Amino acid sequence: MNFFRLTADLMHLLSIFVLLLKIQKTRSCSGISFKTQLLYAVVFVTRYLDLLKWISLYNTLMKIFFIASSIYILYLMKIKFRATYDPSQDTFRIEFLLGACLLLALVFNYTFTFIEVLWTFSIYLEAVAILPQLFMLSRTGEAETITTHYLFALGAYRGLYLLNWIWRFYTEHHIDWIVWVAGAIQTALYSDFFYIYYKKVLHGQKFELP
Amino acid sequence: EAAAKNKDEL
Repeated sequence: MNFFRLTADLMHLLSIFVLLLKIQKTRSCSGISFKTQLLYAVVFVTRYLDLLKWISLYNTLMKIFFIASSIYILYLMKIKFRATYDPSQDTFRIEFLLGACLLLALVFNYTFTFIEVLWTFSIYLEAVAILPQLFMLSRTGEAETITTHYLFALGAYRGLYLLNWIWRFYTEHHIDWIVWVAGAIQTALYSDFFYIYYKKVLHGQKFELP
Repeated sequence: EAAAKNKDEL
């Protein structure tokens, strides 16, 4: 564990709490892509098939939290606050993402086993899971400030993981190409968002696309 | 690959 990775994980936790706060406080999931949340649930379930394999208490608790919270968010969006979800805004075709990620995972993996291919699939899928949300944002052209805080925390988590990998490469010669390439792409997807977040939200303005 | 066996990251 190092500073970057711990901070990244805490940002990830924070992003989920901000999302839950947004839904509970406004009693609405408007502006949130159900498809992105669905993809995250798929990511966590397929990645943490090794849940029973002991690494540390921290590792196990975080895995349980990520799986449970992602499914809870699906429940909030699909059942509790269903009326506030507008599917006509959430039109990104996730079938292509799922198909492409599965294909890539079958071809580019470390070991061709069931668990390993699903783990690789989850890494690729996480890289692009935010696309339906960003697509929704670009369609509506604006977002509630709290939603942008959620996205910022999520993007910051990814950015900090890049720093963590650089740190780990120099301190422990840790190498993981699959995770690095996917993580770099994932972080790059946030660059436009970061720019507008910095220009607008941090200066007290509403998030609006130019 | 050592990386594939040591999945300590989340």
